[in-house]
Amino acid sequence: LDKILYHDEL
Amino acid sequence: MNIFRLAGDMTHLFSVLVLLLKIHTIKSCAGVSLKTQELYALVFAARYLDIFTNYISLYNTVMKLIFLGSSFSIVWYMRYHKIVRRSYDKDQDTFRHYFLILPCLLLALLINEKFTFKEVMWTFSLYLEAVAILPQLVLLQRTRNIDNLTGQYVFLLGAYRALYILNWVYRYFTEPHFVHWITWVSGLVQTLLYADFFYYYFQSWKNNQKLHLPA
Repeated sequence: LDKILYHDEL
Repeated sequence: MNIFRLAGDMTHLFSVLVLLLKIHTIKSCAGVSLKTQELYALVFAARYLDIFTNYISLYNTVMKLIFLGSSFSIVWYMRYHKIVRRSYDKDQDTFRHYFLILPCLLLALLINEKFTFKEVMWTFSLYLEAVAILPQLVLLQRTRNIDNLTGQYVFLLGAYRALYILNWVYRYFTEPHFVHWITWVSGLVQTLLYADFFYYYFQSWKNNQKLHLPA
């Protein structure tokens, strides 16, 4: 899973 | 989403509301740094490039829209509103904020997780957010009488950063492979910049005196 690009924070 | 993250976001939201309240109802932006506000507008514009392409949740999208809308409207008020702009301390707000943008951009080009346009802009926004409060802190130091709303605005911003660190600690222990060095280091730097302010904020609160930062 590409964790890096999963920007779930503001 | 954990409680620290939610509390952090809410504190961030309150800080913006406090500032908008001051500007909109009192029609004053005295003690507020336009330089810092312009940097925040740039931070959000660079970070939320994925707002319409990368859907995470309704909460996420709405908050992004609020931060984008509020930051640009604050800049608009301070620059163009015929009453508000008169209260802007232009002569005191002299920090060369352009000198922060270029180093942050260069650093983002050099140190990033992935060399793509969106990822570099995201990283740039993290570095820039870390230092965006500096013009505001310098202006506070020069302001003789810091009014309550401005003091609370900066306090809430600092609290938001501190809560985000607790959020990362929580996520580190509860989520697998949750390691984001760039986010953490820039976030830590950002929070440390508030340490001095926090010290004097609590001193004034404890002694029931008006907030005043020594030069």
